[in-house]
Amino acid sequence: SKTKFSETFREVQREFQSIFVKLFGGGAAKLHLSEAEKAEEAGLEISIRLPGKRMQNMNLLSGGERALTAISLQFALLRVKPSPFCVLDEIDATLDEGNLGRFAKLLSEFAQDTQLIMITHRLGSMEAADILYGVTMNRENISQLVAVQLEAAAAVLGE
Amino acid sequence: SKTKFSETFREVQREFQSIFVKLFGGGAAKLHLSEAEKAEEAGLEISIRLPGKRMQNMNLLSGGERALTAISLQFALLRVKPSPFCVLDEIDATLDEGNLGRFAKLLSEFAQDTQLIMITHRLGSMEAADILYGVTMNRENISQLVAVQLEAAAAVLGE
Amino acid sequence: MFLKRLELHGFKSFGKKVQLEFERGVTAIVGPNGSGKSNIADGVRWVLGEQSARSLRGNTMQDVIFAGSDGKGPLGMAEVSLTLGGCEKKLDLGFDEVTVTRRLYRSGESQYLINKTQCRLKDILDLFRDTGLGREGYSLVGQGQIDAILQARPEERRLIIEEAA
Amino acid sequence: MFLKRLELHGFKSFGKKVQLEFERGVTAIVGPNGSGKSNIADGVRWVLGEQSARSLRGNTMQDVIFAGSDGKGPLGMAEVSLTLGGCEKKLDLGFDEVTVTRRLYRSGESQYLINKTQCRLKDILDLFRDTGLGREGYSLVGQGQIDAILQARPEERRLIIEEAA
Ligand SMILES: Nc1ncnc2c1ncn2[C@@H]1O[C@H](COP(=O)(O)OP(=O)(O)OP(=O)(O)O)[C@@H](O)[C@H]1O
Ligand SMILES: Nc1ncnc2c1ncn2[C@@H]1O[C@H](COP(=O)(O)OP(=O)(O)OP(=O)(O)O)[C@@H](O)[C@H]1O
Ligand SMILES: [Mg+2]
Ligand SMILES: [Mg+2]
Repeated sequence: SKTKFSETFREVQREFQSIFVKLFGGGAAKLHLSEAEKAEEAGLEISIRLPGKRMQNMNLLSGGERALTAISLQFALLRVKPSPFCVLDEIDATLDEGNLGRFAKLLSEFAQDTQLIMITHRLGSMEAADILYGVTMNRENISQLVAVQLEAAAAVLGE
Repeated sequence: SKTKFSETFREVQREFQSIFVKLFGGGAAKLHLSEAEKAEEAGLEISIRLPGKRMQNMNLLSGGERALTAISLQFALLRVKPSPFCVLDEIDATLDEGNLGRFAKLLSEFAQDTQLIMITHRLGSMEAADILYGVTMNRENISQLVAVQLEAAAAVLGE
Repeated sequence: MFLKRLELHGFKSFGKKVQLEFERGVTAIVGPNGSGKSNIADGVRWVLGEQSARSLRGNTMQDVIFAGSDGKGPLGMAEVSLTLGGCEKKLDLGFDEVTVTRRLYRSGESQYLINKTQCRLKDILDLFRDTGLGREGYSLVGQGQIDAILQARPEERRLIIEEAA
Repeated sequence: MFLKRLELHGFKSFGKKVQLEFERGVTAIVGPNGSGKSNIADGVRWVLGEQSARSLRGNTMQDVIFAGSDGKGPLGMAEVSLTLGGCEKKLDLGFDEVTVTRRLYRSGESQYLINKTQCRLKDILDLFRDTGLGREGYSLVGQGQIDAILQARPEERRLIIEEAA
């Protein structure tokens, strides 16, 4: 229905703005619906302003800035309509250490309401986890689970 | 001409096999030309076998395995036909520490003949570099160059 | 409703049975390239009813059956079981714990089970229809797919909000 | 032939002139997200004659001109200069050191220079035609593009070998 959509849209808009500012440490983010004759042709437009920079064409964003913007929208959706669990495969791959730290903080916030399963190579995300599962290839070249200690993982990552 | 092509193809084939085995620490890699009526329809097919695993459909490869296979082919081309310089933007992003170490070794080999400019977030690649350039946003939000010490970079990366 | 357990046997690189137990909060899955992490994500996607071999990185659906390695011969069947707890209010089933199982044989024959009772693929899809489970870009984000939401056409993005509403 | 120097002024996030000196071997460019690293790669691509605004992440070519920040107003022109050494045998010019410069004004007017002499874009493209410089998937690999060679159709891949031959 049209009112349920507007309501959901406004909530996602609010959460997107708030999560974006948390992850980027500033700036602003807006969602708006484009005008269209038919409802199915209306589009969801995204416009953002990075801290200290001017509003710009989204394409000019860097790899890490794109990922963080996408994560903001993704998590806004998850906050408005929680899923029983989420599987996120290496979504933190392109974040620098500063952004990764703010992202890890956000994970801890979300962990209260949603079970998050994060496949990751990043120590920052591992530190935010409640449980760590290690996967390796055994001698027969079959996947196996191994116990992982954070200190050992840090060592393997050379950190 | 047809003979120049066959000659180049054989050299790339040889280099691809040898670089692949160096990067993966084993396995095998083959390039072959598919049959076609017209020369322009012939395709370059890639088939690989990862160490300890069976020959498989290339799509089943993991993110890091795909990147390392692509890097093997890319560098095979660069060895057969060197470019004066190459700019490589975060090609090591999905490699685990083990693969990154072998990749960094390969960089040092190539540095003799080709100038490689590597944009990277990875300490392993930084350690293989002869020169380090740091880029940051200054207070006016303009890009500036900063001097980088490897130890300082390692600290920022939390390593 | 929450995820309790995932079992993979003969699915992709899981030539021997592997079982993951889940708790509330954040679970991190870590390991070297090619060890099987994304294969676990594929297992979740598959058992929830994924019908496209391509989105599981295969050419045909049989590509998900363990093909053998240097150490072990190929298997004839792939099986994944996913167990959810706290289902009583959320799913239309009257059980608090629900296990869905999917099997595929080399012949192409498939089996689907809910709490050990055979059913059709359709029953599994209907079971999870309003939960958002298994939906790419929402409860599942594949490797390299995080910015798909930015690459999507504005109309597609609006649909994501509609489905959430 | 080797890269000696790159200068960027008013190009993308380089609101103030920046100069990079290059030596033989491996140069690593590092820094936080959004600091300007890929913009440097874009600068190289642009000065070598890139004609597609899309492959520089822009909608129009003017998107490469510094648009201003909180600390500084927009600029009216973007300029990148690339200097190569050891050119005598490799390039058809009779100089050992060659500098190519490209400028773009907000009006859309462009200027191209080889060793400070005005020329056309075509002259820059012809100069580097057989060197392989500036070619994506060969001497330039953009962010996220490393596995493009695997995604390409087999016929496209064969063309890469042909161009090398
Ligand atoms: N049917 C199959 N039988 C045996 N092995 C398989 C099968 N399908 C996939 N594999 C293997 O699984 C491996 C890929 O696993 P996966 O994608 O889970 O790796 P990953 O841990 O996510 O690695 P990365 O960190 O690089 O993303 C490949 O080496 C592939 O050969
Ligand atoms: N014309 C322009 N004027 C001002 N700033 C610009 C312009 N074009 C791009 N930018 C800015 O440059 C930044 C992107 O820089 P770049 O892509 O080089 O980052 P990066 O260092 O490669 O980061 P990452 O590590 O995330 O890939 C964006 O914040 C964008 O706003
Ligand atoms: Mg993976
Ligand atoms: Mg970049």
